[in-house]
Amino acid sequence: QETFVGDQVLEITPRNEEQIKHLVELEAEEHLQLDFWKLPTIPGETAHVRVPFVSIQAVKVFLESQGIAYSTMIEDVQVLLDKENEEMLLNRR
Amino acid sequence: RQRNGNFNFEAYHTLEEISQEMDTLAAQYPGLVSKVNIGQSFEKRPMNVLKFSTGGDKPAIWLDAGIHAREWVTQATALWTANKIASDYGNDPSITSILDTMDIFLLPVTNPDGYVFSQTKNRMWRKTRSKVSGSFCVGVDPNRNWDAGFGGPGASNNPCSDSYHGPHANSEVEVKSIVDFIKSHGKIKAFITLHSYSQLLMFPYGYTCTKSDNFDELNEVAQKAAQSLASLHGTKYKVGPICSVIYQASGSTVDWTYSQGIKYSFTFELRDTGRYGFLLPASQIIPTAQETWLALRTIMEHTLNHPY
Repeated sequence: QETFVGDQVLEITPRNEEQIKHLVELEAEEHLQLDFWKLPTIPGETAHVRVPFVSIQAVKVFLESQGIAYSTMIEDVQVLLDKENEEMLLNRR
Repeated sequence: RQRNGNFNFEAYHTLEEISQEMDTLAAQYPGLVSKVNIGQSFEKRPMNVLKFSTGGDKPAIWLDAGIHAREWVTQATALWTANKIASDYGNDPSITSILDTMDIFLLPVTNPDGYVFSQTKNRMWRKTRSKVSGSFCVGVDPNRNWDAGFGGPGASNNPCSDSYHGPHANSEVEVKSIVDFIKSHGKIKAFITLHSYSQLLMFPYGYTCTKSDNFDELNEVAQKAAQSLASLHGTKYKVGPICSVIYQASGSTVDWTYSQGIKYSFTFELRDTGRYGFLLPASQIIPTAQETWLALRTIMEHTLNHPY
């Protein structure tokens, strides 16, 4: 079972087409292993991306350097998954 | 085994438990509910549809969930909805009149291989589990694999991408099984597919941003459905054609069903009212299912009252 300890989901709000283009380029950086839960589409609409723990620093530095607004939607993905697992086991018992 | 009638909808379930609940439902309502096999997945898991029918060869409504494996709340909502349809028949005038005139087909797990993989190996898995020749990557995005603008913008030709459209339209046996069923049935009048998340109610087109011929009617029905949904827990939905509400996406389900003449083709993106994305806490399954039901019923009533 793959784990996601320390992975975060960022809520990113690109202001304009240029910032959306930067996000699309970021998605193409395969080594970052970004998992877009909600793709950037329209300026002002939020995009959601799961960022593996090892890439968080690089991604946040990139967003800040480009002046792209973001917030942390999920602090640690694995915490939610553990809770989900717990509930499934509880239910099965 | 789960004893009759106390299936815990407040929790997520394995594929086996879902399958057992489908059997239980068919056993509880023998005159109304039956299980129909429409094929099998790449890893040979059965694709079983629940058929709600009062007999005869009627026009029908199709509802499916879980095409993107990791969106568990859609499978859970579909199962709750199955129970609601069965228990409301004969009690709720609206559902009774719908089922006296039309059949309902409901496929709770459209992507069984992906669902099992998301429960056993990788919770983030979204695609099918088919092997792509010439690539070490696995799986195709089944919502880009339909023969509607296939391979166009909004889908990737990279097998490692989460929106990989596949080697050709209907390459995924899960998609092909539904295509064959829809074509052989021939009288499907509404097609509704449940995704999550973002609270969107969308209709064709996705592969192009031109307006469909039935734009006005579909928009009106979708607005009404979204208002019904919001009336219960205040969950706000955005309504419109796929292309303008989110993005241009080629090869999507409802573009194909609409191209087959199924006018009432809708895609739901269910709730995330708490910023959990598709990792919605299990405690929100029932509220999500209850509000979605009001929208589904609105669409089914419109379909019943506007035969074509």
